[in-house]
Amino acid sequence: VFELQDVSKVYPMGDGEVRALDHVDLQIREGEFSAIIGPSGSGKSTLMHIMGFMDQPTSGKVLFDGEDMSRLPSNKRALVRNAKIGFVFQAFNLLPKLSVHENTALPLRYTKTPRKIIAERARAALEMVGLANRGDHSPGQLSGGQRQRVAIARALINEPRLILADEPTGNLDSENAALIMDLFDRLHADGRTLVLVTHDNEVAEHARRQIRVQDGHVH
Amino acid sequence: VFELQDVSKVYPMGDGEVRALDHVDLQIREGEFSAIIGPSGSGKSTLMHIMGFMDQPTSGKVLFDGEDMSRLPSNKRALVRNAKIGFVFQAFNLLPKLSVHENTALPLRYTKTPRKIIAERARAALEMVGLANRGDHSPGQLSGGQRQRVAIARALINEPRLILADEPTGNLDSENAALIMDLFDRLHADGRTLVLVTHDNEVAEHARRQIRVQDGHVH
Ligand SMILES: Nc1ncnc2c1ncn2[C@@H]1O[C@H](COP(=O)(O)OP(=O)(O)OP(=O)(O)O)[C@@H](O)[C@H]1O
Ligand SMILES: Nc1ncnc2c1ncn2[C@@H]1O[C@H](COP(=O)(O)OP(=O)(O)OP(=O)(O)O)[C@@H](O)[C@H]1O
Ligand SMILES: [Mg+2]
Ligand SMILES: [Mg+2]
Repeated sequence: VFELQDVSKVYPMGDGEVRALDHVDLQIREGEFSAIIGPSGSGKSTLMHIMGFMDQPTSGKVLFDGEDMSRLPSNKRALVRNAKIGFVFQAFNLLPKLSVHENTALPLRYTKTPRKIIAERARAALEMVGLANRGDHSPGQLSGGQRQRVAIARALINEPRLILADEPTGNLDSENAALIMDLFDRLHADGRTLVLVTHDNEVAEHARRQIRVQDGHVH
Repeated sequence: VFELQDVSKVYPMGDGEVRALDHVDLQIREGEFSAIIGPSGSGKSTLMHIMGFMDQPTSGKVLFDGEDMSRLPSNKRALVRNAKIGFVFQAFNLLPKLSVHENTALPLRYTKTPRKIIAERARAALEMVGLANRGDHSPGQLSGGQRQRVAIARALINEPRLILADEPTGNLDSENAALIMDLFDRLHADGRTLVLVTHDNEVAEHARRQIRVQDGHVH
């Protein structure tokens, strides 16, 4: 599904630089369930943003289903991403002015899916994460863990083949974390490809493969 | 230090209501180290916001050092809070347009402390959390865990008697979490009062007292 070839991401800092990723080679196969682990600031989120083509590498190539994504115009990249990838951001990125229901439905909003189907799917996704009765509230009226669960529901609404989730249980207690991991296990059993970032050892052990990141290097 | 007497917090929801806190009585003694634990959405952050008088209860009283805070005007409450309490928000609440250094120095900005001392204290606080070299960057240029550490540095800069921290290690790997817990242990040994919200069992065991919250009730 994914192949990163000699990818680096470098940011300017005063008179030096921050090498968030440093010559990374990585392949993710169809149907794989992997966990990315590593210290704070080591490059995990940067790696996920590049894999989901939310961010461009400073150098190197990103292949998705064999196609070099940097050759595509940015609107084509967004179409591929929206149709094939569900992304759960570390900071949730919910839109404060939309309701919980509208946030969840967002990935389907710009597709040809009929309104009635979108509403049903949004309700089902919120039910899956235990928040069926909060659709009319705004994200600002939810707790930290509830917002995280809305972000997960949104990422799953268009039934993506590939799910990239950045610390999906970081704000959850053990019961809700177990609920979300059961959900991910079912999606994996269904043949979808999952890549999670986590610093929770129990979550990392769920995955079949652990990818370690340290100072921008991947092992 | 703190006493909550029959405190409730209720939000409207459609034709019903959400009882975030339901007739809570709680005392926190000077020099105590307590952990608040409970499921997502159970009322932990609401409890912390009321304890730090960031939010007003729907009914009941909050006493701080024996004084009823609801009798004070809101600007007086803010002065007491700024001088005596260090607060680490679950969502960090860093100001995006200020630098990391300016964010850290913020609690001292409106006091009579000389500029030179403020700058030294901000550098020392960032050093304590392992981010000495990122003072010139903006919060948007940091990773999730790095932002959390800046929020901790900011909460400690005015050497508050009382520290309220909402999931302070939620975005940290085990090494950085241990660094922050060592810092909290030192502050506790120094005689300060600490109240942490956490769903990490190791962090909860650090505290001398566990306060359980479930559906707005405190046990
Ligand atoms: N402004 C609001 N309007 C309506 N409901 C609210 C509001 N703020 C909080 N709530 C509700 O109050 C309850 C308690 O929220 P709180 O943020 O205290 O939970 P929490 O225990 O901190 O959860 P988490 O572990 O997910 O952070 C939740 O059900 C939440 O949705
Ligand atoms: N826009 C930017 N400008 C400068 N440096 C950046 C920028 N974005 C990220 N970085 C730096 O790149 C490094 C990697 O960041 P990244 O967010 O990938 O870390 P992470 O492994 O996800 O950490 P965490 O576990 O704390 O979320 C960090 O040192 C971070 O400060
Ligand atoms: Mg990250
Ligand atoms: Mg909370």
